[in-house]
Amino acid sequence: PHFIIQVRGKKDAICFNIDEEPGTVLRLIQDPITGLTVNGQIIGDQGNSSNSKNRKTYLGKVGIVNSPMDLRIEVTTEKITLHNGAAQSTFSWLDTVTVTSERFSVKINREATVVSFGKGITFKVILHQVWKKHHIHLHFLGFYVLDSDKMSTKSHGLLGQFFRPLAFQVSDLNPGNDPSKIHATMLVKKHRLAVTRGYQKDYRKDVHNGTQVGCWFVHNNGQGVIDGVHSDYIVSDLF
Amino acid sequence: NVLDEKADDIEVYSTKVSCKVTSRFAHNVVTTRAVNRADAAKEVSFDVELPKTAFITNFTLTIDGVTYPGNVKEKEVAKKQYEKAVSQGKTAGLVKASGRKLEKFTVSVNVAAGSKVTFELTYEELLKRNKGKYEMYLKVQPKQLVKDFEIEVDIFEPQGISMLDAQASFITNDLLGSALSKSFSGKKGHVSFKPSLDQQRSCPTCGDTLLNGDFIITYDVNRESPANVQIVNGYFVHFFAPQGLPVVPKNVVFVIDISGSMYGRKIEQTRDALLKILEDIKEEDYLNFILFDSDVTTWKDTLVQATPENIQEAREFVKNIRDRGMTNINDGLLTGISMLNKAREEHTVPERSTSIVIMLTDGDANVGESRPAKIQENVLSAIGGRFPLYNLGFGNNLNYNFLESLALENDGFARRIYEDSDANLQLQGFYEEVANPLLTSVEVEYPENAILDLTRNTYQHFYDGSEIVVAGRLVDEDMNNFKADVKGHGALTDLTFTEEVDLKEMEKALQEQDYIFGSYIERLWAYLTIEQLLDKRKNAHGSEKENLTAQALDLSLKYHFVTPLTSMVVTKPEDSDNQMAIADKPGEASYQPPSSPYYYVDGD
Repeated sequence: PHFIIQVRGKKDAICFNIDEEPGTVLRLIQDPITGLTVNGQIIGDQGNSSNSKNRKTYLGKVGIVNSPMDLRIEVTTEKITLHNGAAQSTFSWLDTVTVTSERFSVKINREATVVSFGKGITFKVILHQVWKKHHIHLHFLGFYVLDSDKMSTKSHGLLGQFFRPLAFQVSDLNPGNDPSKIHATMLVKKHRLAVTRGYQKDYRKDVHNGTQVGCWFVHNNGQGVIDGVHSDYIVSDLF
Repeated sequence: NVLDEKADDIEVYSTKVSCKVTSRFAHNVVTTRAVNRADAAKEVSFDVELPKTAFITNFTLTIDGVTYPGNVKEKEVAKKQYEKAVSQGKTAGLVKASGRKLEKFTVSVNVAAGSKVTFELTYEELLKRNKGKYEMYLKVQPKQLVKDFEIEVDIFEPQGISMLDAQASFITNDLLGSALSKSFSGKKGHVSFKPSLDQQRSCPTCGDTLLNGDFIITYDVNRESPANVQIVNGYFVHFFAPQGLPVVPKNVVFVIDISGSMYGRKIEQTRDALLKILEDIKEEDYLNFILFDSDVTTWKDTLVQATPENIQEAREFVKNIRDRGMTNINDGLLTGISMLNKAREEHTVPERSTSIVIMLTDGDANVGESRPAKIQENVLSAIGGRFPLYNLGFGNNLNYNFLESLALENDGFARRIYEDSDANLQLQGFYEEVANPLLTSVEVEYPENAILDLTRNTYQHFYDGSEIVVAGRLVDEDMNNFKADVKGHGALTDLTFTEEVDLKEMEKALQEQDYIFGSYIERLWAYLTIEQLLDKRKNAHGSEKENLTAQALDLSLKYHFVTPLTSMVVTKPEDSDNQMAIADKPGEASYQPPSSPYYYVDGD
């Protein structure tokens, strides 16, 4: 799956891919202040399973945990399950339903599930559907943090670590052979990284077509821009 | 069933039961053809047992190719015509209650020597979902072997069929089993039962039939989405049955009649049922038992949680329930209600829980406040619309109308418990129906000014395995979109389910089902509206009652339904004998004998 980071305080974005085996669970957010944790499990295309280089991977499951509320929300491409203490509620992506309690709300429709906690912390999980009988591609999920400034700056995880300002500079812009892919050098976290200008799609507002977002692509699983290496973010379970 | 006194003279050569179900609405036609082989006129009687919840919509008699159609008339008008015919010694038909679920339609007609007669009875009903399935019940009881006997059931469900089964209580061997076929795929289901003459024989050389018993079809639909809205010709129906929600904890008070009349089997069966129910109570539930005879005794002073220790103690209490004294319904109920109210006020039960009163009684109040109207007033005021009351009437010696009124005006319903070997299972079965509330205070909302003539759209509870059905009429038939919201309180959260329908797309999708019957939603709406008006009427007085009666009567006549307010009359005007048949709907009402004697049987 690819990650797009709209850097706080800058009108620019960084993006990177994480290439891991299907089934791997990645820690996306861990916020010790709010008690929120978000993990995502990777799925892969059905085709070319022997050739991992050509295989595309996506988010197939998202697990959202709110420890103080004893609430776990599991979103898969099939269903949305709320574990509220011992009680469990299951909804389908065909449902249009709003679940509200004093402390959280979950809005589900055929395109997205929006989970909101307290004072404006909102996550949006988008269902990307492919043709039902497609022999290779699978339905997959997109995960977005809306109003990330409501999350604490103590957050960690592949997304969470970017909830605080990040200083970076880009220099040595080199058009290369393909004018749409400018190569450059990024100075970030005391690393000099070779980056490429690219475009990714943000589906928050337009679930079907998305909106083009220009970003600096960091190679090698985001190495250098993320704290540590990507394997540091692999966890054993969705919850 | 068709027979005469000497069965050999009347040959029943064909009996066909054709059922077409579209979106739970069943349209059934029972056709029997017979010929009089005697050399003199014979009286032939035709009887069909149909569900109590069904409305007869047509009955025709065809003799030697001439058809006499039925006309639905206001009951009083039909009665006068009927009395006149009977006073002249003419034959007549009638409907009476038969057993737990059925009522019997019977009609007799004189058939000339060598003549053929065809009876065709049509009835309709809305199949209700109970414990996760719809059930269609047919009684099969031909009086002789029938050359051409068949039951054909076609089911069309736009949501798709998830399971379909057909069981016949009389199928005892593989041979007869081969006469039964059942299949379903996508939106369509089919059941066929066509036993040959040999398959109908009770033994290879016997001349009598083994077809005698219940034929039950059960099915359910796919629930990919919690709701389904269908709109045809400006009428809509909205089915709502969410799944996958946690059960709302219950605070349940059992108000049990232990008066002397419960002596013997009744009290034993009550104890058995309560012991079984105790096994099913969940630990998060709260409960208590209120026993009433001349006085009231309670198991505990307050509601207690269904912990394993309390359940064990409750079992001991139930085992020691003994009959005694008279029947003080008023104090029994008020004690239970007050206990529930107090528990809520003092926050001794969970905030997100729901309360239920279940009363079991076998008789009328005869001590303390025994005036039914006053008891109703007291109970209504004590409950104040906060929770439902369910009444279980045990046996026949009771004022069931009172129990029904009492339950209906407190958002519950009444159920008869038949005094039989399975009474304990009936009690337990009832409890299972209400044991799992998934939502409380359910309200179905539609855009203002967009709909008319809505059926009931608020419910105290939605129980797992059931279904809420709301129907109505669109103000503007040409509208493009239709939106409905269902709001309810769940075990831990509030939920709002939204259903949006693109009318153009729906029109296209529903075109394929026109082969069944296109006006089914309008008839379903009429059926549901009449049923609810009749229920409301039970507790209405004065001008309100007159108004409800007038509305129900108007719809019954317009849609040709035989309801408790109408009768269907079939006459042979050109026949010198001026024979006449009548189809009626018995209610639970106490029967008033008519001033002039005629042969009419009614009531339960």
